[in-house]
Amino acid sequence: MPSINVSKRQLQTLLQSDQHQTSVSTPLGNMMLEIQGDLELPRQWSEDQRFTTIDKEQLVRWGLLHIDPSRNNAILFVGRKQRLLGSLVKLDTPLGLIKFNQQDGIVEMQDIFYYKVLFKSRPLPIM
Amino acid sequence: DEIRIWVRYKEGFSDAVRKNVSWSSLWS
Amino acid sequence: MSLNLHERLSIDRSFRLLHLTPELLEVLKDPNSKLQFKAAGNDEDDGDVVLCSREKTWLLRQKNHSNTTMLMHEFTSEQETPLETTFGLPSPMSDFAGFARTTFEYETKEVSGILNVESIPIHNGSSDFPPADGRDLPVKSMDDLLASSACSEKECLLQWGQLGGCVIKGYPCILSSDFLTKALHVTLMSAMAESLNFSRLRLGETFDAVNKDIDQESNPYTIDVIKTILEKYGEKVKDDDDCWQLNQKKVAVWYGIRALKKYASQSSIPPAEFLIKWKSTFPPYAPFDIEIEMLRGWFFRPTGSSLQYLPKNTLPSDIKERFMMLFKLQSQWDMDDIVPFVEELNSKGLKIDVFLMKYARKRRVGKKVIISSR
Repeated sequence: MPSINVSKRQLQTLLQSDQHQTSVSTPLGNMMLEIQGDLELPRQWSEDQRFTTIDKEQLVRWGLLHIDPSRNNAILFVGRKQRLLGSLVKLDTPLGLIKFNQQDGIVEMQDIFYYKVLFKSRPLPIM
Repeated sequence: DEIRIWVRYKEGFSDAVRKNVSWSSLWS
Repeated sequence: MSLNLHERLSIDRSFRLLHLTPELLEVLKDPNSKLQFKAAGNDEDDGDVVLCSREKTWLLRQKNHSNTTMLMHEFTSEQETPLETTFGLPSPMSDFAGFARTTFEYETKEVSGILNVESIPIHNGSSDFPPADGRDLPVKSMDDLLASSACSEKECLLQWGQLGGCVIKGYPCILSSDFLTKALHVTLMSAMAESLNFSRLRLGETFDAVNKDIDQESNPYTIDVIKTILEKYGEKVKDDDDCWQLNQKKVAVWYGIRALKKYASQSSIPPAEFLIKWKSTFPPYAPFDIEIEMLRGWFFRPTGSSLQYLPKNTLPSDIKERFMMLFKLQSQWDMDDIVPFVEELNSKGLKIDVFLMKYARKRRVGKKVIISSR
């Protein structure tokens, strides 16, 4: 019967200081973004200013997120043509972010989300 | 603009399906 | 506040989101605690995955959903990002990169852990256990047992004690019913002979009492066996790891079930006669109080008040068929007599009255509640 311990090494300082997420991103710099729909993005590199390489990772810039912290409102601009309205939402149950590293045979809880940015309305065109 | 960056909206939201988890699905 | 959003071209599929209930959060916050994912069963894909702390077990349930969830991490962009002036917004303050997407979450439901005793041998006290080097024993230690059970350590030890589990030369086994009975009998007699206090039985003293005047070569009542007896028929005294209080009712019920099996299997027996027989099975001068009601769930009354042995494992596991058989054996039941035979099949946890009414008729006769078939 297989079994594996969950490492909480990365979380330790966080848990002991009782710090947790109170806004868009967690104290460890993670964010959870949710869209009611499929987000289509390119998977191939292209010579375009939206494509960059950071620490050997190839990235594509796809959007701009604007948050009004006083009202927890959010606007998400997707590509050049779409605009979504949403909000910062408190999760009913906090979610642990866990990585199952098959190569090293390690399971690690890396962070805890208490909020997510949620977009459930139909995208609007950008005027 | 050949680079497609787009949200295909879904009218509803569903999350009713629940099933038990197998060991192999943790790692796949 | 504005943020640039990016995503990696190659997504990491090794991330999962896990529901953290208040109990799980408490476990995480405790620096001495540990959490472990386990899968029940013997093959890799056989059983369901559970999460165990030292004391509790949670079943994982995958909840799929139809939204796109992106998990993102803040980073510092080396390049100056060209301003998107289209939107008339403040310049972005930072950059986030999506590193994973998920379309499901793992819910966590607290459940009772189940000890996996499938491969544990039954030991009847014979001297040839364990075999040399534990040959042919699939479970070679308590650690093995715990690793193969979808169960926390605390639940494992509790269930192990109740089952009559024993560790002989490091190898887990379960003492047979007959061996348990003999070992219990010898323990009680020896404890009484040495005037030991049933409320404070120490392992060492009890073992010494049992083994006084026994030839050690053929002695099956090792210290491990005595420990099993104390665990099964007693309760650990608070704050004293080596001391048990005998549970007199548990002992009396054990003897009672054996007495029912011996004297009331083939035919029924009047209760007064049974009480005498039951008492006679105890060691002489044993101070245990007995009442027929203690044995509810082990007998039925075929005629009037006489008793006949009825083990649950001979009854159908389908609830309707079980009720049918019970009414065939006895047309009317006192509610308190029938409940122990059916409550294990109340899988939805309904109030017992409501549960009974689904399958039977209930009526009051004086102070009693009588259950009969519909």
